[in-house]
Amino acid sequence: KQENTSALVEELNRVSAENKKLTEMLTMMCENYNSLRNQLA
Amino acid sequence: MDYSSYVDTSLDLNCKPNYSRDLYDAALPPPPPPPKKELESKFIDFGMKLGAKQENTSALVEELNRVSAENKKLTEMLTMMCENYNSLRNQLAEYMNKNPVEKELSPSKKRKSESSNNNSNNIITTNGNSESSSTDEESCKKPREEEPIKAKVWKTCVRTEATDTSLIVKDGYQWRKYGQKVTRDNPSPRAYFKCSFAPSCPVKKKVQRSVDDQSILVATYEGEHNHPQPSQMEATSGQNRGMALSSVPCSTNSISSSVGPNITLDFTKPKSGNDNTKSAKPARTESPDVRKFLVDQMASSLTKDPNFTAALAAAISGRIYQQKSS
Repeated sequence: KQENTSALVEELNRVSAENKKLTEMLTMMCENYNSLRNQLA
Repeated sequence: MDYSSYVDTSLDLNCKPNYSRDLYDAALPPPPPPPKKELESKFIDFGMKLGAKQENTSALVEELNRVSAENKKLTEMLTMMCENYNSLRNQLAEYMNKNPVEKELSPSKKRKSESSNNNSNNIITTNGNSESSSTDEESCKKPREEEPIKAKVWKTCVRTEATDTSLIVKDGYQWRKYGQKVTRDNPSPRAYFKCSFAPSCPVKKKVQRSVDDQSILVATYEGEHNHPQPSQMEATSGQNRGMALSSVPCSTNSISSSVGPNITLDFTKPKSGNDNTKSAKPARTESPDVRKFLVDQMASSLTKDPNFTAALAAAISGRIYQQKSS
């Protein structure tokens, strides 16, 4: 059970880090999209 | 002997109770081991903390599921965002590609328009009209064909016999009929002729009976003959012997679309001795000496004919008889 818990914690940490990266990428993508749209406008 | 130094009788139990803390604080170092005096109390608390660990694990799993679902949503949003971004970038690329193309095409369009203007100017200067055909053959042919047509248009009116329904005007030239159609403003058909005296003669003729008087043939000529004029004796012979060259205006409408000068000749009215302004040859025949000579010749020929004298006598006697009876 201890191993399972630690594995869960590790998995949670990994997913949280990935979530953070995805949020950063999405933010950057939104900025690029808005910039491109402004160029077209 | 004392064997206590060789055998370790301590249980050395360590329960590591750090899982009850914050789930994200997993990297914290474990607390120091409790002293051996408290082992018994620790054994009592062990069962209680085991149940708490199970609850924490379930919470951890729930948190992991929540973050995973959030991660999935973020991934989907990012995928959609990438698609939109790529689409927008393609649109921008197309727009950027079109602009240079338009900038490049504009000079060529200008060159084309300039060349077309030059061509049209050439056509206008060479042909004298605004037709846009630009092939070499047509540009070579049309000056020969259309310039004379536009150069001169004139109209003649010829009186014919009432029984004559043909659309033939004998004017001394040879004509080839190439068409006939019925116009809207006139019940009688209009015939189209082309001069066949010379193969290259561009003169055309339209013949149609007048709306007001069906016995009058209206002939419209277009162009100038490029060959010497044949004998004019035919013009004053046959059924059109009343034809004379005079400049009296005709009552029919003239062609309004013609560019060249319009000349209207009316051959329907009887000629008078004073109308000798336009034509030279009829003027010579209408001189007083010649007219007197012609009248004398006619009188002598009529008096010499016995049939004419008999018919004249019968007509006069019949006229006198009718006057007496009435």
